[in-house]
Amino acid sequence: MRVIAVMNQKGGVGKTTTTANLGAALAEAGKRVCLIDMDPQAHLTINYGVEPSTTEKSLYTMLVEDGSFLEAMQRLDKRVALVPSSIDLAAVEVELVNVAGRETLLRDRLAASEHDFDFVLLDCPPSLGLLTINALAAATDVIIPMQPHFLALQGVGKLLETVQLVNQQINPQLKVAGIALTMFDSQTKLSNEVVKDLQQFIDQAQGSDLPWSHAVLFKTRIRRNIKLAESPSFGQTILQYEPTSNGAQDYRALAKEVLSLFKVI
Amino acid sequence: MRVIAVMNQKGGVGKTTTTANLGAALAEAGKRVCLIDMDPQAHLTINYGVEPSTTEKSLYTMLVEDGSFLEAMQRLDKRVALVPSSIDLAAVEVELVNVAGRETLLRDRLAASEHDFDFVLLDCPPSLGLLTINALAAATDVIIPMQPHFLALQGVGKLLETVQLVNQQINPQLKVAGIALTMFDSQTKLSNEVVKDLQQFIDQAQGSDLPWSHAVLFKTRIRRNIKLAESPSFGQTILQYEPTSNGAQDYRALAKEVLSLFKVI
Ligand SMILES: Nc1ncnc2c1ncn2[C@@H]1O[C@H](COP(=O)(O)OP(=O)(O)OP(=O)(O)O)[C@@H](O)[C@H]1O
Ligand SMILES: Nc1ncnc2c1ncn2[C@@H]1O[C@H](COP(=O)(O)OP(=O)(O)OP(=O)(O)O)[C@@H](O)[C@H]1O
Ligand SMILES: [Mg+2]
Ligand SMILES: [Mg+2]
Repeated sequence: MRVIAVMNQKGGVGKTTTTANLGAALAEAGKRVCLIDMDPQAHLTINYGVEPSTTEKSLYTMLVEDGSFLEAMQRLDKRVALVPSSIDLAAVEVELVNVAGRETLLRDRLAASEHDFDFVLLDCPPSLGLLTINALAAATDVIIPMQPHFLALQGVGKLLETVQLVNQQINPQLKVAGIALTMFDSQTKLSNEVVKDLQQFIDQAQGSDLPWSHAVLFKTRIRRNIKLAESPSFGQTILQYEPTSNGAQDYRALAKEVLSLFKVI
Repeated sequence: MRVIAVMNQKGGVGKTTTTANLGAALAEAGKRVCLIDMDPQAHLTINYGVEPSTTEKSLYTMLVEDGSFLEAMQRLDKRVALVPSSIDLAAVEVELVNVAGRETLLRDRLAASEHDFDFVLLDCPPSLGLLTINALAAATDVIIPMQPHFLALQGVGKLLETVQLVNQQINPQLKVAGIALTMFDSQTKLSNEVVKDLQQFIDQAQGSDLPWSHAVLFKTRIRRNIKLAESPSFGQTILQYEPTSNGAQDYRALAKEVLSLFKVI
């Protein structure tokens, strides 16, 4: 089983859109997928048509009230389950500031339940706070969605520093599987420059013992496609909403790359 | 003097791009502007070509070390000053969790200094945490940049709830000046639907005693323009980098609307 943290402290880079649609594409390819909404904004939860404020069991009950993973999970589909977020999560960092073991609550809850998912995907909030740290502590792999922009590049150093910290102090199996370029506009010089910079950075890490030494820059670029922004308003993934769109094609292609990367195709 | 919090807990909606370029356009129009980078990511600081980690005085020294506003400020231009962010800011929420008066530290520091700016713009992080609360507690007005997408609409309720909370408990002069639509693509049905929803929402609040009863939906749409994403890589605003671009035109137009809204044109 792979536990994948979909993370980037930069806002609005497609973390939620990637978790929702990569998850759907992995399930379409026959894998059993559990999605966990780690963000108090609850956009992943909304994307799947689940009402965040009225769900009783959620990531909050799991992390703060010692609730079980299986209880918090809602089955959405034959191969897709979801642990929804809740508004209460917003205060969790402050609520847990003095609780021992607060960084590994998610890991403990996942370990305490018998379950048979092929993939667990964790949609992280735009920050490097306690919720993201819990995701990194529980994950086997990290996928980093990124917009091919200059400001996006600025955050990568800090992001990888955090991954390294968690790898060294809490979770030695944590590694970066890859970077997925989102909202991609191949026409612009800026996108191509950012791609070059990223590829160079990844190549230089090869052979080192850094947790991103085997990271790839996914060949699939998720192109800008308004259908991806529309589908959450119908409580659907892109595969349900517009199965022939560029958005659907791109996320299926990304799923194929992810499956071959983990050699489970 | 107007203190404007540029806020939205949703990530990547153009808060930093708006603070940087609206600020530059207000200065170009003759106003004295101070920009304050409230985000540990320090993207506003980078956008103006200032190196965040090496600056000694920053928002951190102002809020946590009782430093003065005038000391933390760097003069960038005849009419533009900046209080840079610093990496230390990332831990501030946890560091100050038990400090009395932690929500009004910024307000206190601004009040303690003699200064003669026409506008102070506060670039907020993508969260409703302590740094954003400090901005709201110190502000006279809020400008909300928003992408005309469905998920963006989902956050507005929570955002306004927070504004109302701060207005009632800490800062009775806080009000929402307006919503600025960013990364706007007029071609899409989704943008037009979101515009309709927002306009309706704003109209319904008219005549109430809510802090957004006089809010406007700015007529200026900031169009998607790759030049806006390129300019930070040169440490420049769009007015310096590409003064004739759509991005420059749109932010000058937004500045004009802001000035007429505050009747200081
Ligand atoms: N490829 C795409 N084409 C068009 N719109 C997109 C694409 N990917 C995401 N979006 C839209 O852009 C906005 C930001 O995406 P999303 O919410 O997935 O980012 P995020 O990284 O999860 O944001 P946050 O940091 O707030 O959690 C959303 O409105 C989403 O619907
Ligand atoms: N109108 C625009 N056209 C093209 N690119 C834009 C536009 N506005 C912003 N961008 C780019 O989109 C990305 C997100 O914008 P920005 O960083 O200003 O958002 P933000 O709300 O401050 O994000 P965060 O939530 O991370 O603080 C940046 O790379 C920026 O350069
Ligand atoms: Mg998200
Ligand atoms: Mg920003």
